[in-house]
Amino acid sequence: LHLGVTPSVIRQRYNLTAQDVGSGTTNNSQACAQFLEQYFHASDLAEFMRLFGGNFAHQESVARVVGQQGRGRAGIEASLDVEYLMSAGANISTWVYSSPGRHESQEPFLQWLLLLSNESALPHVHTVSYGDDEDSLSSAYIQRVNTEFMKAAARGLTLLFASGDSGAGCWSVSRRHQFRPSFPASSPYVTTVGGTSFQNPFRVTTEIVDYISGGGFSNVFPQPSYQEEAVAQFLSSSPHLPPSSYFNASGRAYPDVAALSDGYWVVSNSVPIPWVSGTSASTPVFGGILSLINEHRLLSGLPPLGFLNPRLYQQRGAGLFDVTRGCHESCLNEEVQGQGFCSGPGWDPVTGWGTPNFPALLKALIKP
Amino acid sequence: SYSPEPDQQRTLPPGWVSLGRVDSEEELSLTFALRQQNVERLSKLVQAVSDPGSPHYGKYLTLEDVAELVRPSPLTFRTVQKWLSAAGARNCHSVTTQDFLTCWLSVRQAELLLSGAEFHRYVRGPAEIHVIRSLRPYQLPKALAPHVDFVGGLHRFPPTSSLRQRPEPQVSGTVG
Repeated sequence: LHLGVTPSVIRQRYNLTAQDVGSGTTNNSQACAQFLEQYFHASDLAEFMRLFGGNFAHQESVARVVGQQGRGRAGIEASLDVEYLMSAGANISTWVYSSPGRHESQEPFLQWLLLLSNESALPHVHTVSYGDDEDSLSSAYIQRVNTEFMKAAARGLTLLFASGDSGAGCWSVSRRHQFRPSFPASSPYVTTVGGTSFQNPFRVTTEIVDYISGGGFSNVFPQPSYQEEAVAQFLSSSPHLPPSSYFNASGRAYPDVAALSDGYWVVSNSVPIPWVSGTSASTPVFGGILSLINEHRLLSGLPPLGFLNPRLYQQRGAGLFDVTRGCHESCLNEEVQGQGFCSGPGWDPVTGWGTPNFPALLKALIKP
Repeated sequence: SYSPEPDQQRTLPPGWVSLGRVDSEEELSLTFALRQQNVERLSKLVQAVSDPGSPHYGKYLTLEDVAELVRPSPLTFRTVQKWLSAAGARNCHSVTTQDFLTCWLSVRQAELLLSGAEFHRYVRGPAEIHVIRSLRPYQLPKALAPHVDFVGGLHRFPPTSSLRQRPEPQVSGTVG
């Protein structure tokens, strides 16, 4: 029994033992970035670990904070990102990027991209909670940002983006409803993380879809070859497909993976806060687990995982718990009645290939 | 002239309130995304280092390698720098890959440089987050079309959090 998601619940569900922590002997590192102009307080992390970090080795503080900190109130998102990245990827050097203090005329997310292009030594894994509706951004901007993700992938950085919290999304195009994809979740050069819930919210049990989990098909980026087979499999076998006019079946489909996104405990401004939900919770959890796998790879003299998707789809989601129950939300109308896509066996546009089963995922990704 | 971002949404996002036009002598920091080279080759390199079946799998580039590949052409550099310095831009900073340039200009200079733009100050929510943005489209001289992808700091507002605190789940017949 449990009363909400804490590090122990995460580590139990994803089969992380007390030994599954960073060794402290490698140059392994991870980072989380949020652009909500929120502050992160080191005292919150210390309090969080005092409350919830008792049964695994962990670091008490972050290695580096990029962006001014400390003066304003802490934000829940900034607190949650760090606390769960450092609980799943425990005892691994962690950076926090939050952009308070930038000039009023600057764009926080763009400033983060400039940082990526200006620092040679960066953490291997970056978890990012940021998304905009694809249709609200200019194609010049979207294409350029996509190239920035290519630059990061070429350098072996793993970029994980939250898939969004509006399910398939919904908007009206020439008076017809359509699903509304989100960017950067729809970029073919990042790994996108969806969200799940426990079937019984008070037990560590099977995971089902969290109805908010962002997912769908890009209207900007064509489907990358690495996922064509998996997507075709889904489209030919799902018994609950929405009308084809709602989505672009030839677009980049997302998310790629998922993790719990429902009912988290967070400490912010020294106050423990329950039942916090969103894919910006599942993203640092998945990122921390990839950092642990990088730890084993580095200890074996192997390079870090880098851009994960080609390998993830080639291995057909080996090492992940397949989530096959539940659907996410979408347009509230007669035609789809609020239901977007539904999960199913294998890959699906709600939870991707599924959620991490650490020992099995390590076995699948430790090979050269 | 031409508009680099005709399809960028320019409506005021919910929660933001205009505080009016910014004084023309105030300073702005704007980011210019310069046109890169060899993007196609970069895409192929990403596939090579990310595909487990490739002999180059895991053989990643350094930042300097990436810079070597995508850095803008000398013509792009010269054209953009001449254009910016003629407009009075100063304290320009580049990045290792040289494909972004961040410069300081007064509002007056920026509105002359990016014709059509009109800078206003906006504020959001209890945290009193302030931004300066233009909801009007900007245009660049046609000669810049091959050299500038877009200008950052005009239209896009900081995102809002989508985290939510849900009510405690009620599961009948279990934990009291």
